[in-house]
Amino acid sequence: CTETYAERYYNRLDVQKAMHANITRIPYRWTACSDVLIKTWNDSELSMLPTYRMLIKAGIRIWVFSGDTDSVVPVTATRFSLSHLNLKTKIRWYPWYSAGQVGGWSEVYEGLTFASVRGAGHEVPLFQPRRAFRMFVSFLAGKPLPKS
Amino acid sequence: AEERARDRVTALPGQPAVAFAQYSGYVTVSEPHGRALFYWLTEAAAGDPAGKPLVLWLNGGPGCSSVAYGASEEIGPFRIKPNGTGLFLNKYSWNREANLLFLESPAGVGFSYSNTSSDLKTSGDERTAQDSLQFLIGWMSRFPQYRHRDFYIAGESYAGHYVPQLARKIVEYNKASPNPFINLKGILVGNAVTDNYYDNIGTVTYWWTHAMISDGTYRAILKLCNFTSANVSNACNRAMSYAMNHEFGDIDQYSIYTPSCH
Repeated sequence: CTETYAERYYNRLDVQKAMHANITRIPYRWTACSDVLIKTWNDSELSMLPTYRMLIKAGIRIWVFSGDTDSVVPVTATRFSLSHLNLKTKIRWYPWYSAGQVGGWSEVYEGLTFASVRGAGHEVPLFQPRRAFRMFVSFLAGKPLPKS
Repeated sequence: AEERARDRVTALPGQPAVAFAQYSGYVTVSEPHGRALFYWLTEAAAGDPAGKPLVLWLNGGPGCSSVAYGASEEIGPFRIKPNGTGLFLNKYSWNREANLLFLESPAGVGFSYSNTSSDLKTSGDERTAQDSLQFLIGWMSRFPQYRHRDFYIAGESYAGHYVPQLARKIVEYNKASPNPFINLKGILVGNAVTDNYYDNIGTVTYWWTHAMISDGTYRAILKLCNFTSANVSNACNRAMSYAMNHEFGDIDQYSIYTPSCH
């Protein structure tokens, strides 16, 4: 229920003042998600795979991760999509570790790293903050996730 | 410098004392339309922020707020106490290792606004990416210390579109610039909307392999839904709705093994 806390906190006038927010007095309450936008969204690309290929060519580091208890954009969806990039495998599928436990599984391809995060939902850092942070540190370092 | 000083956040109500600096405010992305995007920067908590990378975090939706999710319940330095009475520290905040920039995008999300109200009904991938690039250019002129800094873009869900699309705009912008200053090094996306067809097949497969739907419903969806098309047929809608309304039960679909929020 944490998003209800945000709805309360960011609608407080003292919070908006402290953040220099809502200076134009928007005619609606601050909310975590806008119904208007999601219902009237115009253009949406069918696939991001061509963009991934362009970014790989441009030498941009790409990491894609999945919390494996999410059923809205689940790990199987992401894996199925990524498999159609047909990338060459550099480091074969292995369990990665955080605090002595399997933090998830990972596979490193030419140009892209995939990692699952075990026991995490759609918002990975909310459900598995320590594993998410461990993954972030490896991403910034540009190093594969730890094997122990 | 004056704009930067004006954006400085001394402290948020109910916030524990912290040593890192915070800034928040608006960057205009379209003068004619009066469109401005709201940001919140929490600088790195450990070591010298000048030596740490800049990470821009985008949530998805489309239409959801990076302040509500990314900052307040995922990677930001603060968590919100129940009933919004104050803040407490997030032990695994990503600002231990980076300067975190949360952007509410596009206009209409959170505190971001447009003085042209029709803008809220004409948003889409293309303008969102263009506005976010415009935001970055304007923001980095206000915070020139972040020009040429190692820069990463991260996000989740529908930001599986926003993040690579903004990265693509930056790569193109840098190619066209005699002196590029946005030093994009990488992108990191989680539970990311990636490909309409493969995502949908993979999603229904997850529902079946995790015993959330029956064999019959699984077969019906695969038979009635043509995921190669952006338009969903009534028969497909009915099959999907049956699964969610009669077979899932009262679960949190975003985290199927934890209690749902009432």
